[in-house]
Amino acid sequence: ARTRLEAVFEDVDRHFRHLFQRLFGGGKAHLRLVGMDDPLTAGLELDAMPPGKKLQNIRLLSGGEKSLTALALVFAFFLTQPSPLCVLDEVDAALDDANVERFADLLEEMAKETQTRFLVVTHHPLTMARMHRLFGVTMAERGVSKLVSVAFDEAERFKESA
Amino acid sequence: ARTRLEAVFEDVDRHFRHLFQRLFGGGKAHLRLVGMDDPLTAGLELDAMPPGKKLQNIRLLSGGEKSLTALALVFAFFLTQPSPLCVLDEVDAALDDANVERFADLLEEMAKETQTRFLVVTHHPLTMARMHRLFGVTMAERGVSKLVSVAFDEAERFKESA
Amino acid sequence: MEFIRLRVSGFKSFCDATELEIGPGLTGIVGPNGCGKSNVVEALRWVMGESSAKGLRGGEMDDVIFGGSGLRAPYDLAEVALGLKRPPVTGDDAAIAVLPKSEDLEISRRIGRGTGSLYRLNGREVRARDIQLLFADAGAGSKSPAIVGQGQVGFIVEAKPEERRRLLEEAA
Amino acid sequence: MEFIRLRVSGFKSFCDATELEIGPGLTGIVGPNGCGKSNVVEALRWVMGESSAKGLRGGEMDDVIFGGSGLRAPYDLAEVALGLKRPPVTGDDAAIAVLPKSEDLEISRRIGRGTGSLYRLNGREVRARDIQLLFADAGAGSKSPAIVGQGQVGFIVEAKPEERRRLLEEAA
Ligand SMILES: Nc1ncnc2c1ncn2[C@@H]1O[C@H](COP(=O)(O)OP(=O)(O)OP(=O)(O)O)[C@@H](O)[C@H]1O
Ligand SMILES: Nc1ncnc2c1ncn2[C@@H]1O[C@H](COP(=O)(O)OP(=O)(O)OP(=O)(O)O)[C@@H](O)[C@H]1O
Ligand SMILES: [Mg+2]
Ligand SMILES: [Mg+2]
Repeated sequence: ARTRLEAVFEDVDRHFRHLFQRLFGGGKAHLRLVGMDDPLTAGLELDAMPPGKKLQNIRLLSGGEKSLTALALVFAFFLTQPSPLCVLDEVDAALDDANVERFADLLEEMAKETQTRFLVVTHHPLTMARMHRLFGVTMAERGVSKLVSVAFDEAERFKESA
Repeated sequence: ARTRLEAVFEDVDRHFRHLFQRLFGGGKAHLRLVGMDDPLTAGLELDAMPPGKKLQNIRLLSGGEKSLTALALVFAFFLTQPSPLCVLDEVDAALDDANVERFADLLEEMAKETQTRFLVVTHHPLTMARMHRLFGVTMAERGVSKLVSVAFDEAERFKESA
Repeated sequence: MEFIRLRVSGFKSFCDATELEIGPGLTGIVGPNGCGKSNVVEALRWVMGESSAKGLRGGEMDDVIFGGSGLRAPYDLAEVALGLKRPPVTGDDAAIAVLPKSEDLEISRRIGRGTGSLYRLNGREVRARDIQLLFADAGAGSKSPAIVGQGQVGFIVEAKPEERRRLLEEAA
Repeated sequence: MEFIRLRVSGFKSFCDATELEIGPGLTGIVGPNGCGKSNVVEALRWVMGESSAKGLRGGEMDDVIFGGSGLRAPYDLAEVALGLKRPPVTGDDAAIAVLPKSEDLEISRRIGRGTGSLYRLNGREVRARDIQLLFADAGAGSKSPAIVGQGQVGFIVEAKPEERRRLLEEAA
């Protein structure tokens, strides 16, 4: 069991280092297995250093930096054990425009390289623009939801509350 | 002590009902004091019903509805006991464009009616546009923050990561 | 395994039957606050075997049944169906006896008020356990790190080291 | 009481002294992810008497001192000063003996690595308690519901009823 866990750890860590640099455009990050002498309490630690900053406790990361670091880790797990489906519910809410673009670049690449299907819930126009298709959820009748396929030029209209 | 708490409760509740309807453009909400027989464990409950929906457990509210309901309550406390300063750090992150406009309308009105000074951290262009002045935080030197006053036409440039 | 379509009826705010096509690549889900986007994500997790009502923002599992609106009365039944495509059956796959030979699968979960949930696989009744196993083998369970709920993205960074290890074990 | 300016130096990512003017009405604070916007909010809460390091995303209070960057060495000192204007002193106000008669107040808090915090009010050393009382009376303390931190807006809705009652008591 241990060697298997360690093998998976090495895979996830390799992907995490690479994805962190892609999403931050630089910097360094890695994973650490701590307390391995007792596998039942062992833990997975995370060190992250955005570009130009010093290595610090990850709790000091900003809201947006935390989201990007977390996305790098989610995708690292994902690349290690591909899943047929990935669902992301407003993961871009804390990101500024430049980071939304980097996030969307990565999504497009993941969609090309894997067979995975992605469902991405978002309010962000930059993320919407990169989707291959859009579904709108409407409440034409208040309190009652319906799903409709939406053309890209209609998307702007969809964002608005009734 | 009790009558004082109940008097404040009535004020906050009155403001909350009114602000909820302003922010949601309709619907109903109110506060309830529960367990008042033992003031040490008494609690403040919240019922909220967005327009066209049924009254439900507030946990079922969506991300954006939860932010708006919370803002109505924060401002209700605020109107009951005015404070010289109000700081809001990305409270508009989960809101769609129409709700950002309603939130910004309310902010403008609060700024007119009270002497309170507001500091509003935001990435949302619609919120930025309503500010009376803008300060940008730059990291021209990576890892080192500086505060600079920003003209409105420069604000777009400020949003971008280096 | 490929996810093809999700049909929702009577689940949360989706009282009338409605369908989401899950095409290859990137499908965006958009709409104003409170319109039902996160409810779609929860419908997906529910049909895949989610057993915690709290994990679906409810108090008890009946909270997922349409509770009525300003104009409509509450429903008593909710059903979510998931259309999948599977690669042709090989030797060891057959070990999961419940899997039919065909490549098209339809998994559905139905709940009646006060009467509990019922799962079906291509029309035949199966246990929750079989469904959870089916998805876990494909690396896509309702608790998989590949499903990130609203407000949850920072969770992995804020979690305790032991909680993160558990994600590693799931991937192992 | 009016808040006029905030001067930050050596606090978190603000190593060089820099100043925010707090004008009447709405002041927006903008900038890319990780540039230091929330650090400004924390500087404000810190000078107003925040006593929990965890509430400032740190492990211990020394974590608020500039810890260095790719190019700069760590600092050993952090200071935040807050400029205020007070309405002219009336009878009962004078009861807070520490308050000077003048209308312009400057409150500052300084911390040295390993040596703890020091508060000053118009240059004279005061206790943390005096500062916390000063702001509590004006309805603006570091824990006031009028300061909503990042990601905290939903807290009031998710909190337990007893926790919300405490907010009511603060306003009473
Ligand atoms: N059992 C139910 N019956 C009817 N309506 C329900 C039920 N459960 C939840 N809802 C409604 O669904 C709405 C929430 O939907 P959801 O959380 O999916 O919104 P959303 O589109 O994700 O919005 P946001 O962009 O704000 O996150 C609530 O307003 C709630 O009233
Ligand atoms: N003591 C310290 N010394 C140096 N830098 C620090 C210190 N404490 C925090 N930081 C840095 O401050 C940055 C976080 O800043 P902050 O949280 O204010 O960003 P923000 O502008 O709010 O971003 P976002 O828009 O993502 O919320 C982190 O990158 C962290 O490295
Ligand atoms: Mg949602
Ligand atoms: Mg921030």
